[in-house]
Amino acid sequence: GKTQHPMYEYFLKK
Amino acid sequence: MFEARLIQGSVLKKMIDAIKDIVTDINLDCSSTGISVQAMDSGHVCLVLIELGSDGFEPYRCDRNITLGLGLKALSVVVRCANNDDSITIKAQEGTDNINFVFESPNGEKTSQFEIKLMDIDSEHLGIPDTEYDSVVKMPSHEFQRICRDMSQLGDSIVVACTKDGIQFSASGDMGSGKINLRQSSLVDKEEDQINIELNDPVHLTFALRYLNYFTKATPLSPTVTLSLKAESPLCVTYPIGDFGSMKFFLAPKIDD
Repeated sequence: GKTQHPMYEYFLKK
Repeated sequence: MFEARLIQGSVLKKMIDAIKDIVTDINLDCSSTGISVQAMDSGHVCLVLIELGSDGFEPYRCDRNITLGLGLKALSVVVRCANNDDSITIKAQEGTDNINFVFESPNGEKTSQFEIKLMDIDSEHLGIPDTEYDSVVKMPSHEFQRICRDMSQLGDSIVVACTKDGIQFSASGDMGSGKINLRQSSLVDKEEDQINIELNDPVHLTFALRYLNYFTKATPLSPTVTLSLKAESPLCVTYPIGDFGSMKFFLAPKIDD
């Protein structure tokens, strides 16, 4: 199956 | 003092309609260059970014950078009281905990004033890197909306594949499967009906249709939408707002366990 990863894993917290 | 008047108030109504199913509260970050909003859904799966340049407002005044926290429910209730051809002025004084909205009819005969309490919203800002996308596809926004709606009848996920032959959307589920192919248009009367595909590298990604269907609520904002795709990176769905701003939605791809 496929899972959805949260945005945090792509865009860094400022 | 912050004051911004949007001549076409309906734009604000459309913006709120586009995001109210995804986020509950927003911070309006106001500076001398304009207004920006960054918000994520509660699951932190998708991110909304609104950017409005000060040149879209007349007048626009922002003496000092100010962050205005608003609940979308209240904002939605208030903005719905404006007529589509009203202008909308947003006003906030420094040091107060209210934001004011003034609606004016085009002939100036009717003015309405509303006030909403500001909220202290603790939001995390993410840095969105400049990205060189593998493929950038511009298409009519109603076409993208239709594809997402149709594909969600078949399954929860949509596979988006860009090759030199065009862009393919596909979905499958218990009932069966479907594929929709779009090719770059050659001769089209209206520019907004054009499908334009820029391809640097072929790309193949899977996304949750639930979110894409939320994003397409922004369709009334613009006749065109741009999909920017890159392998293993979030999809960026961009709706231009007039010639002074944009609403962008970012969605991380689904990846194999």
